[in-house]
Parts: sequence; C-alpha cells; structure tokens
Amino acid sequence: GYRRISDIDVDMNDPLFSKQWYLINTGQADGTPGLDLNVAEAWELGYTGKGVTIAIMDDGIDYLHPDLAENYNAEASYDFSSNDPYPYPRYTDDWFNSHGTRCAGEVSAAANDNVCGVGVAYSSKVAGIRMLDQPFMTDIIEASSISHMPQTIDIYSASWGPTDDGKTVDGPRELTLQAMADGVNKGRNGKGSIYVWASGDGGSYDDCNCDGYASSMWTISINSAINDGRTALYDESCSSTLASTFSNGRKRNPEAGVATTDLYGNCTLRHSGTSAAAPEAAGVFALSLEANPNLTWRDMQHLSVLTSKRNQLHDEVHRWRRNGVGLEFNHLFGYGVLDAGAMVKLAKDWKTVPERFHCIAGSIQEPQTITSEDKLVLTITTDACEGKANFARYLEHVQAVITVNSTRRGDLNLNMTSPTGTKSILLSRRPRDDDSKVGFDKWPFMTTHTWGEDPRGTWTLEVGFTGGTAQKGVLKEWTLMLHGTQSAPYIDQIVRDYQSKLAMSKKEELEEELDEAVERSLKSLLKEN
Amino acid sequence: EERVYTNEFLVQLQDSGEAAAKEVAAERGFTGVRKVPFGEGLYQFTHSGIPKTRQRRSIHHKRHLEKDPRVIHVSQQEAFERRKR
Repeated sequence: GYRRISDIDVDMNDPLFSKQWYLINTGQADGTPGLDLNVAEAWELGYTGKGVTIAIMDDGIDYLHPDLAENYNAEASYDFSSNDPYPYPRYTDDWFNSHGTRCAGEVSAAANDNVCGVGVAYSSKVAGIRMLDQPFMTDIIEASSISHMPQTIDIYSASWGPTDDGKTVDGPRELTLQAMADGVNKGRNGKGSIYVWASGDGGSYDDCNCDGYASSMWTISINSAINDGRTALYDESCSSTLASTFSNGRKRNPEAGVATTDLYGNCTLRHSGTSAAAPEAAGVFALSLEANPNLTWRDMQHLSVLTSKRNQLHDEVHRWRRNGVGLEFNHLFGYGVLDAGAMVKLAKDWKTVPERFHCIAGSIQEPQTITSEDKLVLTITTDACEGKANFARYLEHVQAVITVNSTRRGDLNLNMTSPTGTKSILLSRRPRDDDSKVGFDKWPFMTTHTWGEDPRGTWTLEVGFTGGTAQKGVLKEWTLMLHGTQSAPYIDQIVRDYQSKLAMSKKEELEEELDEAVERSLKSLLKEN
Repeated sequence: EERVYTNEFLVQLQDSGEAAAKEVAAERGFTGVRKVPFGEGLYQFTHSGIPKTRQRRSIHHKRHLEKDPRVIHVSQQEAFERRKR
C-alpha cells in the first residue's frame, strides 16, 4: 500500500528540507525509503496545523529565530520558576539550553522561507513554557506548566522526565497529577489537553514503565526509531508506549540525525536523543486536530493505535505480536510509527469514542513470597464489572497496581497475560537498580497492548527474578484496573479503507456484538420455556 | 535519596481571592505570592528568610501558616531532579 517516492511532489526551498528524512524518507544517509511520518499526504490534503497551538515544555524557545518567530505564540508562553512572560533560553557557553528551540523546530518551523527546515505542522503555533533551566524542579513549577492556558494550548510536548539512569522510579507528584487530571477533563473546553511524552533515553538498562509521566494513561508516550527502522541505542522499552516517531541514535553519519532549528538563528543536523520523538508526534497530532478540532484526548490515542504502522520498524530484542483483536504491537515501538496521512483522513470522519468506564477487576492483598528458584504466578478472574454501571467491555488502558519489595529491585521481572492470551512485559530487568528498601509502592504498571480486547476472564501475573545471583522478595498487593468503553468504539465509525486496522476492528466488533445478541436472545427464550 | 526542601510552600486558602492571599502572606512573614493556575484557592508562598534549598524541613514556618484560620492546607515544596532527554 506504499506510494512511490516519486509520487510525492512536495517541494520546499528550505535548505534542510531534503535532509529531514523523518518527513520524507527517500533513503538519505542509508535510510529506508518510505519509512517516515507520511506528512506529505496530510499536507497534500491541506492539513498543516492551522489553528492549533503546541506548547514545548522545556528550556524556552528562541522566539527571535527567523524560522520560528512567525509561528511563536507569545501570549501562551511563560516561565513559572522565575515569573517571566518572555521566556527566552538562558545563554550558556555550551548552548545547553538549545533543547526547546530544537524541539520547536520539529513541530512548527515555517515552510518555504529559505531558513533551516520545515516543521511537521508548519502552520501551527508554538508556545515556549520554560521550566527546565532552573537548578531544581518543584511540584508547583511542574503543575503550573502542565496546566498553563489549557483553553489556548492544545498539545503539551515534553521531552524530559526523571533521570534515565536505570535505577530511578519516579513520576508526577500530587499537584502535577491533579493538574494532568484537570487537563484531560477540562482542557480544550472539555475535550481534554493532549500530553505527548518522549519515553526515555535510558537504553536497554531502563524501563519506561518506571517513569510515571511516560507510563501515565493521560500522556501519549512516544518512542523513536532511526532512519532505517532499527531502534536507537538509547531507546527504552515498556508496555505503556503507544507509538513511535524518529530520532538519530545509532549512526555516525551526521545526515542520519534530526535536522531542525537551533539557538540564535542557527540550524542543526544533530538534534540527538529521544527528545525529538515527542515534538514530531505533537506535530502529527496537530495535523489531526486541524482535520477534526473536536477530537478528545482519548480519540487521539484511538487514532494513534488504529493508524500507526509497523512499516519497516525492526526490533532485535522484542518480536512484533498481535493482541486479542488482531492489533499488531511491539514492546518498544508500541503500535508502530505514526502515519500522518492516515491519521488526518481517519480524524476527518471520526465520531468521538463512547464514554470511558473504570473497573477494579480484582485485587490480591495477601503477601506472597518471591524466590529465584521459580516464578510466582497469580491469577484474577473477572467479569470486568459486567452488569454494573461501570462495566468496561472494550479495553483502552490496563493498570496493574503493584506493591512489591525485594533484595534487588533491578532483578525483578513482571509479566501480565490477558484472558485472550496477550502477554505484556510490565517490568524488564534493570541491571543497575540495586534498591532493596523502597521497592514499588502501589506503582501503576500500565499496558496499552490489550487495546480493544474483552477483559472478561482470567488475568495472570508472573513475578520472578532474572540475573545471576539469588534474590528474595515479597509481593504485597496486585490490583487490576481496567479502563475502557462499554459500547463498541468503532462500530459507528466510517470505514473508507477496507485494508485498515479500523476495518478489521469494526468487523471484529460487529461479529462479537452479534454473537452476544444471539446469546442473550437464546437465554431469554430458554428462560421463557 | 536525601530529600531536599525549598523555601516555597503550596498554600490552599478559604478565600481564593488574590488580596486575601497577599494579606495572609504578609501577616505570616512570606514575601512572594503567586496563584497556581488551576484548582481553587491554591497559592505559592515564598519565604525569603529560608534558604532556597536545604535538607531540613521548615516545620516552624509550616505550622505558623497552618495556625491561620484562613488557611486550609500547607505543604512545603520539595526539590527534585528532572532531565532533558
């Protein structure tokens, strides 16, 4: 179903445009042609991000940069740590505070102005919320930034988080959690603020489920691939990642880096690290919001699941698998690389998904011993609150709220299998994590892998140790939280592409709804007789 | 890890007006007052007599605020680390 590169007649005079392989990959720097965000199709349909504002929560934006000034939204920019309404990046000799300007370029750099490159959503507005250049962070600074002007800012992009050292377990504090909840419930006049998070730079030593921001249900966690579809060396993997975009990450070839704007009117080819993943995704979401401004924060996640593509992404460690409703996912890339063309086309006709319900499916509170000899296997059988008002029939997110302590936290391994057999790695080994005191205290391990599945049945949690030396532990709590819709989310959607995941999911829903209707009528007949 | 505390306090007031917040802050010896952009009656008070960061909590200043009948809740802000990716 891929279009020929020559079909794409996007021509921009921006000098770096031909090097922005993540926009249009024609094989630059040994890349794989066609492995990009497919923005050309969205642009050709007329969607460039008009009317959408993205906030880059970072170290400020060079709002004097000729490629950014036109799209800069000064009114929505601020710095809460020093109360500065004009948050320009603070100067350092090593240009340490270039991060926000580089991210801004990936989203909103102007097109056809003969400067640097082109943003994914080059007609969008970009605001700078400076919050990363003070000596320390506080809950108030974070919460204030994340809840800044939620009726003006549509998308918040974050390329930061707790330290990715492979031994940290941290996330949003109380006020920031409240701000995020406020954002998804009241932001954008009730449609919900869109939070986009770069999943982490910790490489194979870390697990992004230990980052409470990235693994939150309210953020869309984005990982990154390099220009030939392989993983970046710094990529972390986890079950809460929803989709992927691109960054540099493995090759010395400078042109395999991410081209974007840099401080003081400069351009760069070397925006490195997974931080580029979030603004690229924010740009794709901005195109979708232009196509359909009524999309809610949940609609955006559904669209990401349904339109992301495996394309030619390759993960040497984790196989691509299909969940219980046939959706293909990977433990690192999530549901695949974002496809802007497919997303705007689906967004245009999208009917907002039904109400969301929350069900506490079950809980095991008795302490269970864990040893190195064999795995601890626990099960919870649930009817997903069927028959009650909060019945969650079609899954979105699933959380395993777990309290566990052990002699070495890094050697712990958690896997959870759904009733339809979908296995999620909730926690991988983190060899550097030698904690033996704190453990995990009611930590919400989240998985997106069971999206769309019927949660009724038996869920299995396997807890074990991996690593050379013998360890011991105690699991004190496992509570299974199901989040999803009661009615089929795709049954009323318009299908235009019969090869699409939406077509497959809708067919699956129709069949299941029919089966259940037949079953119900048989039961009532038997009862009558 | 050692906890680090700042000279900033999250204060929830009965009366969510800015004037009331400034009045409480001035009376209790706090210099900086800023409204938190969401929630009801949430303010950030800053005390210039406390070090910006230290490993000891300022229990005295917290209790001093909590005694005020116009105050619902007080929590001293911790400092923690966030890294660019």
